[in-house]
Amino acid sequence: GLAEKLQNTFQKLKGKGKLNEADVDQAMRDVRVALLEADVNFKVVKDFIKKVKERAVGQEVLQSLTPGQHVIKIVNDELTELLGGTQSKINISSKPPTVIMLVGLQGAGKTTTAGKLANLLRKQGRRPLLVAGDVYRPAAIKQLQVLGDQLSIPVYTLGDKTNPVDIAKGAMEHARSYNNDIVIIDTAGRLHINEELMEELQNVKNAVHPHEILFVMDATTGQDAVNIAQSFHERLGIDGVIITKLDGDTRGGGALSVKAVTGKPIKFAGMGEKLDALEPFHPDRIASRILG
Amino acid sequence: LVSGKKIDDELYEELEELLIQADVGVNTAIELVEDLRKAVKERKIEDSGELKNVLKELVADIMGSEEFKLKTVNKPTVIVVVGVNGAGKTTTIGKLANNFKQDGKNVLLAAGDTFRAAAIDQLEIWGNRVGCDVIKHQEGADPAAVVYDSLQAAKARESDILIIDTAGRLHTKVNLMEELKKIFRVISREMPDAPDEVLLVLDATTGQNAISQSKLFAQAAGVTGIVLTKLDGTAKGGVVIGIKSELNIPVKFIGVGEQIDDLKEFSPQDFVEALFE
Ligand SMILES: Nc1nc2c(ncn2[C@@H]2O[C@H](COP(=O)(O)OP(=O)(O)OP(=O)(O)O)[C@@H](O)[C@H]2O)c(=O)[nH]1
Ligand SMILES: Nc1nc2c(ncn2[C@@H]2O[C@H](COP(=O)(O)OP(=O)(O)OP(=O)(O)O)[C@@H](O)[C@H]2O)c(=O)[nH]1
Ligand SMILES: [Mg+2]
Ligand SMILES: [Mg+2]
Repeated sequence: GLAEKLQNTFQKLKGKGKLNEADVDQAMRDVRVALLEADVNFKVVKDFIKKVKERAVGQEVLQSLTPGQHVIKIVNDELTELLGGTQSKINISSKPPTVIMLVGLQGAGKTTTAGKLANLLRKQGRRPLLVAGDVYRPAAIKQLQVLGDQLSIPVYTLGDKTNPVDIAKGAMEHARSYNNDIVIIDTAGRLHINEELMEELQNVKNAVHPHEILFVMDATTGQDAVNIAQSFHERLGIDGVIITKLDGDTRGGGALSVKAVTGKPIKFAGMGEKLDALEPFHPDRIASRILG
Repeated sequence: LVSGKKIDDELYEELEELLIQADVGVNTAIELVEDLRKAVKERKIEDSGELKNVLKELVADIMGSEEFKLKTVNKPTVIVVVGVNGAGKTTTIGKLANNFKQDGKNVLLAAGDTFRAAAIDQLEIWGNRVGCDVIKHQEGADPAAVVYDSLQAAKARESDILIIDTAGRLHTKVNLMEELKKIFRVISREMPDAPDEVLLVLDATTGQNAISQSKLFAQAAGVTGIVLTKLDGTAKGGVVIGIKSELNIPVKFIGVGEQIDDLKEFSPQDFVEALFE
């Protein structure tokens, strides 16, 4: 990974005598390539390298016997700081029900994550209600109902001929009548550039005032992660992020990009297709994946 | 990038960044820009406005030209659709079935995803929209058994086209890739010349992980072509350039939306134009 690459780079550079700032530039190029290969957005990489270089041109690195190790430590520290701490809590409202809305692109894993979240919160002693807010995708409602059955968690639906705003409002009334203290709204996947559908989300938000709008993103997302996350955040104001499909071999640099551009915490990681495969997001683990 | 600017390192760096931004990948981007420098030297190009055009030409050359037709001489033509979770396989099958139906073909679908919640229901709705039958078992059945039945049904009904849907699976899950290999063993036992096409569905928002996906699916399933979906978004899908040059897997179709008509044949020219927009 990057650690070995930096070691080789500095080995060659030290062979020529004392290290200087230009040598650090060479090391920064290694860091840049590593981050880009890991799918970190190229603008996020630029800002990141600037920060790292400021720290890497100090005497601590230039006079070190092991400059490669110093640089790796700086990179790791900066990455972990940028990714934020582990904040895997759902903010529970003092005035129930707490309303959670899941949003994101097509196929990101929202419906499955809705089931996982409901499962997790029920294990924490809550009484969640799942809401079938996707009226477009074939068999989307059935998909959520099957998950609800597997978990014995109720699913609120008004079918696919009702608009999502009315479904959300109906779900709130239902939650109050049946004492559900958590309402999890599954929404249809949509493009951030689809005006009409982004407005629909806005309307659902205005109707039921979610306490948590969680942006669900596939961990394999590449450079476009910045555009996508920024658009959803600007339109809706997201409160947190869930990164899915981290059980593969993707480096997950998109997660860094999302955190950098929205400033919002990555709360959970989807680690599989089963309904118990939701873990708190560990920034140090993603940092080491990104570094290879 | 305007005409009249000097051709210098800064310009080449700008182009490299454009490629990286399009998910081409840093190493492929560096190689492309090196080839560009060579071409500029060989052709004695002085106008910076020409640079982008030469780069487009280099990329279009890599993406190929004649490999985009589906091989449909056999009857039934057997097409298997594979890929990671949520890429757009089931939706693509609906669109593809519709295209064949419009061409007057007799199409049969196989609900090979027996695992995911409501996967069979989803494909059945597409079958209804297109007007073609779906061979299915109950949820939880062995996908190889569904595939076996669908091959018999396609022969018995003299279907022109059989399209087999499979469950999404991460390429790193060995047991799931073994399940896929079993499906292919069943197919080749029943019909030695099949499958005619194995389409890997790739989401255009995917970054460099698409390379790993392509490698492992190619090993397990013998991929004959890629369907690049969700190109109606802002992602460019540049990773397919490296996939074509390293693994020689061509893009055959692109998905540009969620409706039944939103599947187009791949055009290298359109692709390179969009890459630089
Ligand atoms: N391996 C893995 N698969 C996942 C994970 N989360 C979801 N999936 C799978 O990804 C696919 C898409 O999941 P869905 O829940 O349907 O995604 P969605 O965002 O609701 O899709 P749309 O409603 O069409 O936008 C399914 O095959 C899921 O089983 C995860 O963390 N790991
Ligand atoms: N915008 C857009 N959405 C697409 C496209 N292709 C598929 N989708 C959407 O992507 C989501 C996932 O599509 P599916 O067909 O369920 O994907 P899949 O690969 O079969 O998913 P799994 O079976 O769960 O692995 C759905 O919401 C589709 O409508 C496309 O070209 N453009
Ligand atoms: Mg869904
Ligand atoms: Mg499917």
